[in-house]
Amino acid sequence: AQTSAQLRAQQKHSITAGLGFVPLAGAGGILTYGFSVNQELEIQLAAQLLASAFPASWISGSVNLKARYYLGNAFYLSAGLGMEKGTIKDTFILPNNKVDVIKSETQYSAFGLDFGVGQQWRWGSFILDLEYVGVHSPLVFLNPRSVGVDKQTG
Amino acid sequence: VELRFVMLSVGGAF
Repeated sequence: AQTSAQLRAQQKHSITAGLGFVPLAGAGGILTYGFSVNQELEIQLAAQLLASAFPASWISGSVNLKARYYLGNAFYLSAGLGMEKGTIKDTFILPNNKVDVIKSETQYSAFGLDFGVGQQWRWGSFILDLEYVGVHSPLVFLNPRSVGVDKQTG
Repeated sequence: VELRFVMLSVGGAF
């Protein structure tokens, strides 16, 4: 049987779909195309959707271009650049007046950085990819727009 | 900063 590293050198193209968890109460999905330059280096284009319910309602979609460097047979580090669009919705109940509720909605677009650590195994043409920790950090925000809605209830 | 923990993906290579 061939090792994952040997298969990366032979199979130039890969497509993977994944599901993950976002702390504290979120989840995400990712669709990735990869191009293997050689055993060590892979260039990836990934579309990602992340959503979280806590501490605020938040959803974001991003497209990332990444370089993934394999240190051995399966272990990798990845770094990339991304373009992200997101919406954050939050509700504040004022402590001094329980009938006042402030709702805010922020829409943003941002360029960001993306880092990841994980392992990818290949058996024949099958791929199993486990990214242990991924970080996406928006850095440069473009036209962030905030809408505040002040609601009187009761 | 958005973190994601344990992203499990499956797919194919060609």
